[in-house]
Amino acid sequence: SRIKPLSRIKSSPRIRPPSHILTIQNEHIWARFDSDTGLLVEIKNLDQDLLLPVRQAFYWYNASIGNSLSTQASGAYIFRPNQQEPLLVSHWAQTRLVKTALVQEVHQNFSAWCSQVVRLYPGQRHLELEWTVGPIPVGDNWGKEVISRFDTPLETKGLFFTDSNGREILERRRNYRPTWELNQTEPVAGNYYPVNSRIYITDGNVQLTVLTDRSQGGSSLRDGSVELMVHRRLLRDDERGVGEPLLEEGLGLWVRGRHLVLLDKARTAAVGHRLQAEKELLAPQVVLALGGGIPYHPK
Amino acid sequence: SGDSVPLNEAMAVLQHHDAVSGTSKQHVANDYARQLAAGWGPCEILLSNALARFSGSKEEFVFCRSLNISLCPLSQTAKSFQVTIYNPLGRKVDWMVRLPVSKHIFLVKDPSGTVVPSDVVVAPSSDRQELLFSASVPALGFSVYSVTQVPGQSLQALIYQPRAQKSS
Repeated sequence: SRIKPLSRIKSSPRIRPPSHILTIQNEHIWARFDSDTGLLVEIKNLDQDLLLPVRQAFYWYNASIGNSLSTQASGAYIFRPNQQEPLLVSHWAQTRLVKTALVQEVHQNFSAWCSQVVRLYPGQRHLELEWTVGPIPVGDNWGKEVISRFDTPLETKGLFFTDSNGREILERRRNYRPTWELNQTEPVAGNYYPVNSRIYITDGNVQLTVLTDRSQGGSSLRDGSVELMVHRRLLRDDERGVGEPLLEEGLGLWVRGRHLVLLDKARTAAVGHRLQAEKELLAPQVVLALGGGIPYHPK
Repeated sequence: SGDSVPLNEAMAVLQHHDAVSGTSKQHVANDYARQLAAGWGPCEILLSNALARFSGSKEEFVFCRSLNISLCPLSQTAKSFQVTIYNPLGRKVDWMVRLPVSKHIFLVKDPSGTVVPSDVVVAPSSDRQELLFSASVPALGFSVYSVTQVPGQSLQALIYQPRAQKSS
């Protein structure tokens, strides 16, 4: 369905479209999308009757080329946005809804270089977000560092959790280091950490976990918020030894990956994300054949 | 004969921090990808030999490396084919298989020959179809499902079949 850009709707509130609800669900999960913008706005764990407003969207940081504070540019070794606030890829998405007995999915098209499919299979206890980003346009001479960000009302008191190689979970505290007195000079990059398989936030009762299908940079830059960096395309070398910017030749790469979102009670969340992360890491392999081969054992 | 050494060696080279974190020059990153791809080939032969031995029949096994962008020449053209799903986990899993297919209806049977529910959906931002069916795969084991095109039935017919007009 083609949804009018938010700006036009705001300018004439009287003609807001009928607020038909856009949802997908299975036995365990229910997800709602804003009928004006097509963005994910709510997730419900039906088993535990847990409802959490979760707004997910794609943003991009404008890569620094050095400024008055420091000549350091963003590059292969260094992530350094030129401002704290990222820019929205799009306020709204063109959506298409697919519902069959075996899958319910919402296809979201944010721009020519950013789309996503939010998917639920029967029996699945997580929401699958298959994102496709790229080729990142750099015609405006701005390097871009693209993130997927989840915003919730959870009061997380500056804390978030990231894993180390899928085993140990480490507690992270914004603008803080446990082993030395941190003088935070990079409010964004200084709070980014490696995420090998998962990142989560909790208010002690409810936990929102995002599983990744590859290592990414991630953080929680404000309470209730989680972000993961999915793709980068930069125009300057960061003077740390590579001697060239992180800039693929030609049109540039497009990347497809998946984020699995789990909403749980904090005390039962671990069993959910640990078992699912194992299934993700050791996913089945598919091999095809035309069939009708000759027997392997002569007899 | 198959061989996993080239892939092992490629993975060994890729322990370098440049490969892990992407801090190499572009041509080096391209070479890392080349080494990995070169290692896949002989490994796929090794896997095929193992599958032939365990499944008891010598097949021309095909590995579709671009399933994540709905590309697989075999499943998109063959009228019937087998799908072997290997589960490396130490516990049984149910897994939704998604395969790009031609515009037809398909019948999917499980290893015991029982027909399992399947669907054909349009892949995102393209007009490609994907066949979906849920596979149950044993721990550290594999299951072989067979897929057959239903003759005469095309996807269009199913989707645009005129609904019987309700009697007024």
